[in-house]
Amino acid sequence: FPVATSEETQEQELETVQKYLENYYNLKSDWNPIERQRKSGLVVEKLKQMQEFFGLKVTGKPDAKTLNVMKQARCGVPDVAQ
Amino acid sequence: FVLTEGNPRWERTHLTYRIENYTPDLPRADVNYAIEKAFQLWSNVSPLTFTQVFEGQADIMISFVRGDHRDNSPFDGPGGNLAHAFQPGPGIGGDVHFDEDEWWTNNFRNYNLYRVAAHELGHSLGLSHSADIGALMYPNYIFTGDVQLSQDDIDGIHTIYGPSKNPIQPIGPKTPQVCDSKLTFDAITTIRGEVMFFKDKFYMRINSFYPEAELNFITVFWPNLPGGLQAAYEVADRDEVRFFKGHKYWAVQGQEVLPGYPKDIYRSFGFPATVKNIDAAVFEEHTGKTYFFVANKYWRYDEYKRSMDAGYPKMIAADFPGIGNKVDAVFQKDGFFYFFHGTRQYKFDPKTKRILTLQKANSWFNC
Repeated sequence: FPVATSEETQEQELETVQKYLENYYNLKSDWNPIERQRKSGLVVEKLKQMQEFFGLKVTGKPDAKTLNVMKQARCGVPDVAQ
Repeated sequence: FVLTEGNPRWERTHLTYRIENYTPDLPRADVNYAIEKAFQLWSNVSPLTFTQVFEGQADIMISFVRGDHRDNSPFDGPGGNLAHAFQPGPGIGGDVHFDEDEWWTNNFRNYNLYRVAAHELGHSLGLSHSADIGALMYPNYIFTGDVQLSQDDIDGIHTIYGPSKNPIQPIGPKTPQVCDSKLTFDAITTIRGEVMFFKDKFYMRINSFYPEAELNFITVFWPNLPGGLQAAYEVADRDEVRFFKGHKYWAVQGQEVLPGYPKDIYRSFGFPATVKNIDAAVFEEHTGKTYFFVANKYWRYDEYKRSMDAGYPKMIAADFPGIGNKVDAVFQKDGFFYFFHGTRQYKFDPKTKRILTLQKANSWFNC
């Protein structure tokens, strides 16, 4: 069966990404069924915003460096205005 | 730096703060001292003054809480979110909350209270997060051993409250920008197939897999290494990199500083006492010799015999014609030496003793 790429399964990684973007990049957390289709596009957009802020390669994809930054201890104030 | 949206600021410059409760992780005196120092960082560079009060409502209320503490921003247990603060304003405005599920320290161990408080107070005064990794207002926790406002932080607080009344305006360190045409380097070395450039407290790193240069604090890799390194070189076949500052040097393998270091350059390499520091150094793999550059002279050291070759020092100009009389940094790649002096970089062929190219010092960063 597929072996997880790191200790975290990809599902957990996605959850990490989503939680991070909700906490610090104003990603909405309550999606109604109609909006859910737009969600993945918004996640990519917010992820790019975070990657740009941290001077990472702006891919919109949660690569290893991006995940590494997300797992670092940090301040709870969002990086973008509420 | 980034100002908080709407530019909130305190209309008074004399502000009060109160520590409502104390973490059991540290003695009360240490908490008081850490918070006092954090306020001093900001008062030293601005017209603001801060006075601690011990009862009633203060402008900035400071507390240690955990989990959901009824401000719509619950903490998340150990790690992750360490603390938060509110922008200037009445009531909860300006207040700072530390996550009591963290372990608060007054040293290198996670998490240093002084370092986190210094950051959160920036929010209390009206600053948001800065993308400058050298700024205290950078969102991620980084503790390099000293806590100092960067120029970016100072510029931010000056934009809100104006300069300090101090006739000598305090300045802070600037984070190097890899595409700054005036960028110069303290030291450069190869390390396990990569090239690392050192400037002040920072390293810049390039590797072929990631086009963006990585810039971070030297202490991220080597917590005990000082900033302001002066020379560095790799002895590749021993997987060892040596860093030099003053008359001391450290040897590392990967991220491990080898035991017994720092050592001094006089006993280990036989430099005369007149040599106060090394400007640059490079190991030549196929000869096993290391070249040390000091002012306008250079020494040659045999890494296998572990002794300095006879007949040195010699004049740089005699054997490295064209690179000038001073070297800031040098490294070897594919048999060529790359000498750096100021903003100039010379690609030099040691076999023919000729300069092949002259480039900008930051040519490696794809600017």
